[in-house]
Amino acid sequence: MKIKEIELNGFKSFSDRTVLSLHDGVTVIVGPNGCGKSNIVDAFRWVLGEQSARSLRGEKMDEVIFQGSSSRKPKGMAEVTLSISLTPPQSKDTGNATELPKDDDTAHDSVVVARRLYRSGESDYLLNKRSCRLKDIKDLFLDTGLDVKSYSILDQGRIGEILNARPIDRRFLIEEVA
Amino acid sequence: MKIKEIELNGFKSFSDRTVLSLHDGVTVIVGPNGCGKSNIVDAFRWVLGEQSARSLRGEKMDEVIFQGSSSRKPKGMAEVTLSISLTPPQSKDTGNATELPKDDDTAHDSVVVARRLYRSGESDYLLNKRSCRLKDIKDLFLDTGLDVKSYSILDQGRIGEILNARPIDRRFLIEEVA
Amino acid sequence: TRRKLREAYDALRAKFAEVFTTLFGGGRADVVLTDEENVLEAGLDIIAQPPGKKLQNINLLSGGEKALTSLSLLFAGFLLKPSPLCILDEADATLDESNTTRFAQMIRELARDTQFVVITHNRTTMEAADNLYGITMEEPGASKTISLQMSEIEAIGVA
Amino acid sequence: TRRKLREAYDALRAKFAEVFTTLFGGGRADVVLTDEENVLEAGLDIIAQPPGKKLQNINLLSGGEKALTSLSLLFAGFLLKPSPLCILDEADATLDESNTTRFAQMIRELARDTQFVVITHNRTTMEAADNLYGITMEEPGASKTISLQMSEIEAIGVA
Ligand SMILES: Nc1ncnc2c1ncn2[C@@H]1O[C@H](COP(=O)(O)OP(=O)(O)OP(=O)(O)O)[C@@H](O)[C@H]1O
Ligand SMILES: Nc1ncnc2c1ncn2[C@@H]1O[C@H](COP(=O)(O)OP(=O)(O)OP(=O)(O)O)[C@@H](O)[C@H]1O
Ligand SMILES: [Mg+2]
Ligand SMILES: [Mg+2]
Repeated sequence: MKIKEIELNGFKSFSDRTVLSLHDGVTVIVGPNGCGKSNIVDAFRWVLGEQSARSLRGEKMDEVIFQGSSSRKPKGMAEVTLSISLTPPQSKDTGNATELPKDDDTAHDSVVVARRLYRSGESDYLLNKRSCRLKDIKDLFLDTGLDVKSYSILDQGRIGEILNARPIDRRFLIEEVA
Repeated sequence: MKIKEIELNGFKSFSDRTVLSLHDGVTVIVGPNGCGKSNIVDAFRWVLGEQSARSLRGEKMDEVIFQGSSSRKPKGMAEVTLSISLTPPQSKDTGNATELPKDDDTAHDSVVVARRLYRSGESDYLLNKRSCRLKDIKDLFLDTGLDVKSYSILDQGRIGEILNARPIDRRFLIEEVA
Repeated sequence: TRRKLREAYDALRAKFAEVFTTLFGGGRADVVLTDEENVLEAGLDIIAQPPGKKLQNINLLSGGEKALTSLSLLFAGFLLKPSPLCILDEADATLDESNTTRFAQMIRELARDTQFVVITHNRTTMEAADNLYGITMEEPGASKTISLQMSEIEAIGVA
Repeated sequence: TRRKLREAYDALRAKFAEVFTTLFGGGRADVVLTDEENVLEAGLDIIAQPPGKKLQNINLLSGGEKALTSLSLLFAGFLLKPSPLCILDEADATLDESNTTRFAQMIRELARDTQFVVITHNRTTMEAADNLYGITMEEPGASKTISLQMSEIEAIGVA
């Protein structure tokens, strides 16, 4: 499976709708301090189902909603959308593949996952634009191998963690490979 | 007071005697990964009286003695020497200045502090080449203001500590300024 | 299961040793169970010896050596069980020129089977990009994304 | 004594606000007792708002913004009570070009009354040097020091 693009809208410093298309190979993101690069990493974690505000540098989850700046008013909702194309080998591997809601204008080998959070605290998960539960999203990711493994996302400044960890806390390395 | 030079001999990766002269202003140290730059910082901490092996990235203090490499045999002793020149204003401030051992070939406004550690575990402190106690060295530094304040030495990777610290652990900032 | 873990452990040891030597241009490393008999519960110790140096406590390594050792371990896991996506946020921050070059080379190899998203301030890493995006904040506090060519990176205030 | 601490606190607040604005080229910051009445025992909260942004929890700041905020606080303490010596080990590792330039400028100013020893991989910081030393390991595992000119830094394998 491949990620086609990620879209941020009202998520952290991305007040306006922003799309990043991901192609094959290496996508490099650059920019000055504080411009929003690590916020994009947070967006990936969040749309992939992250439940802990601390993992996104916050104390409360509503801190991911654009809170305003000297040039913008705050937003009422944060939304991140992930467009994924599923390649044929995937569907033959997963005989019990998640039954995706059929959507007339989307090919069945393409999936759009979205997560929303409103100021009210209400949150929404969508699969091909239909509301669903977090569980459905997580199952889809498990099937497609997109569940966040410990070594898939390396946060800024946390590269030394594995060396400083206690030996027992490094077990995930063999457990995830097994 | 000014530091004139620091000399490392058998300290960490500095197998052979090395002298760094410090002049006024900014001294910048560069080099590839693992070449020994942070070891120089450790040398300053050590000669200034650091007692904790952990603050020098070690588990035991004898790890500061050059342990050998593919091109060198291990050494039997680590030694760091700090040459300091005390400027006149200093002696009028400290009416009860540490009584320095007089040394014929050293001007009285110049001090040489050395610390040694042998494989046997024996350690030595010297003030103008005469053996003394750690206490004498620490008193001298207190008098000259060279005692290691929390903000005088910023170790690699530890810049974020003050922000991550608990509010109560940041009190040293006002206590050291007072 | 015990056997699966044992196989994973053996594979990880071999792959880690290989990746470490590639990234460091030499030296040797190993990852070892704290109790060889107990693959189900024992912890893992990391042994790392950069080229030309004597084997010592891993904490004595330099900042850059530690980063490269961590990356070797993570990439080893990655090679054994690829993920569709890998995101690295300034993983090269403490690496010098030659280590960054080897890091960038390894990313390009791993990127054949995986989509990599790499955040960096380092020019050598930028040059390894298939696609380059700049993030800007021309309007204070509001992030925007622009597609970039290597020749344009000066303009947006990076390395 | 209570009065000495109160004076130190007031001085630190003012100096931190000033240094922060200098290093960030704007914005505002403050350091605040968790209990205004209790200068003898209360902890210190750090408030930081980079230019153009809204005031938020300090943890939401970027890596570079956090580093610059920490440096502002340390330099503020330094300006109020100078030390003969200050050692910075790769304090600029996460800073971009323009922040590194302001950081280097501030170091040069502070260096009038203090001897600075700065370890870096960054060219801008190197250019702020009065004296430049290169550390090398031509013989594996054995460090040596050489005096350098800016023009020679390529040769020893740095940025
Ligand atoms: N909910 C929000 N609303 C508005 N701005 C936010 C929000 N959450 C975070 N920010 C801002 O985003 C900025 C941090 O962005 P980010 O961590 O992505 O920077 P970065 O590009 O990674 O920088 P660096 O190179 O320093 O690591 C902070 O200044 C923070 O104030
Ligand atoms: N007692 C010792 N004997 C020999 N070598 C040692 C000793 N203690 C530490 N070393 C070596 O010194 C090296 C680390 O040096 P140091 O931390 O100064 O590097 P550095 O120049 O700061 O690098 P970086 O740019 O990556 O931070 C390690 O490779 C370590 O093995
Ligand atoms: Mg960042
Ligand atoms: Mg170092």
